[in-house]
Amino acid sequence: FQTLVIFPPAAPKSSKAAKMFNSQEASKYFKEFYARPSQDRYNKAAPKDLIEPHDYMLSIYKTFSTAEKLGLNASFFRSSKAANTIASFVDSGQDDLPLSPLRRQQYLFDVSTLSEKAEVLGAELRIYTKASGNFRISETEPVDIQLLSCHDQQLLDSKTLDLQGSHRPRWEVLDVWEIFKERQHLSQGKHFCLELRAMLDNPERELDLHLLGLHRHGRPQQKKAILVVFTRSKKKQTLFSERREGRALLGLEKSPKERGPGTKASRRRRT
Amino acid sequence: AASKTRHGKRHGRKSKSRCSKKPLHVNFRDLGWDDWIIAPLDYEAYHCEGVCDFPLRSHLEPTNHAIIQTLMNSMNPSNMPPSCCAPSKLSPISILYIDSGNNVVYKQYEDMVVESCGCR
Repeated sequence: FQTLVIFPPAAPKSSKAAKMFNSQEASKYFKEFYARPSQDRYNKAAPKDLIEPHDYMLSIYKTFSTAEKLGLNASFFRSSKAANTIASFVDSGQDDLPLSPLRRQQYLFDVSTLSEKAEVLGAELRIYTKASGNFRISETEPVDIQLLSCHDQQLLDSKTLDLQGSHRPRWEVLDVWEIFKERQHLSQGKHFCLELRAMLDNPERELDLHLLGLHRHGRPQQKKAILVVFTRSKKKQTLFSERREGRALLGLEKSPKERGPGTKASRRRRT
Repeated sequence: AASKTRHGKRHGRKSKSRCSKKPLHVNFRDLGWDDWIIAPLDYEAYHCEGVCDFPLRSHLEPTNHAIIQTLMNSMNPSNMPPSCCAPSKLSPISILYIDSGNNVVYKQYEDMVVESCGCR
C-alpha cells in the first residue's frame, strides 16, 4: 500500500512533491481508496449505525473471539462445521394485508453477495415465534411447522412446537442445507426462497400463522427471520477480497469479457 | 570514537536491538474502517522489528537462506544486506462486519496477529 499511496503513478517524484504528499494525505487517500467506495459507488450500503446485528451473530462473534483468546478455536470450529465464515441474511419477504389470515409465509433472502468459491458447510433458517396466550390454552395438540421449497413445494424440514411447555418467545431453527446446496449448484439467481406453514393434526388443517406470532407487521429488525450460511473459503482471502467480490456480484465491477477491448490498454498501463 | 567497556559494548551510540516482537495497536476507527467493521474496533497485531545480525539466535528460527545471507553480510556488509526480521508465526482473529449487501458476516481472518518473529 505504501508504494501505491506515497508514490502514485501520476505524482512527480521530486522531493517537493514527496513532501506535499505527507502522511496525513496518505491516510486520507488510504481511507478513500478502501473505505468509501462501498458506500459512495454502490449507493446501496447503509451506514453501520442503521444495521442492527442479530443477537445470534453477536453471540457467535463473542463465543469465537473469546475461544480464540483462550486458544480453544480448533475445538470450537469443529462444532460450527469447520466453517470460517458465517453469513446472515435478513428476510426481505412481505405478508399480505395485516388482518387477513396468514396460512403460508414466504421468506426471501438476497444471497447475491455469497461467494460462489466458498464451500457451503451448513445453512439454517432461524425464525422468531411467539404463540399467543389464548391459543396456547385452547390447543392441547402439538403444532408442526413445515418448511417447503417455493420452487416445487418439496418438504424440506419440519419441527413440532411444544406450546404447552414453552411460554416464552423463542427462536426455531430449521435445517435448509440440502436445498441451499442444490440451489447453489444450479446457480438459481440471487434470491433464495422458502415457504413456511403450520399444521394441526386432528383434524388436519393449516393454522393461521398470526397465532404463532409469525406475522411481519411491526416486527423489529432484530426479530426478523434470518438465513445463516456456514461456509469455508477454499483459499486464503485477504481483508478486502469479500468487498471486491461484492462489487463484482452487484455489477459494479465487470468481468474481463464484459470490460471489452477499449479498456484493455488502460489495464496494461495500470499493470 | 565511542569508548568501549570491559565487556566490549559501546557507549555513546544507540545500539540496534535484535529482531523481536514489538507492540502494534491497530485501531479500525483510525483507518476509517469502522463504517463496515462492527467488532473488534481495535486489537493488538504486534510487529517485528530489530536486526538479524551474526550470530543468529536459535529462537529466531532462521531459514537456511537467512543463515547464509547473514554470514555473507557479516563478512561484507556493503555487498549484502542482513536478513529480514519478519513474522514467523501468525494467528487469526474473528471479525464481525457488514458486507457490500448489508449482511452481517462473521469471519475468522488468518494471519492477523504476530505470534513470533524470526530472521528470513
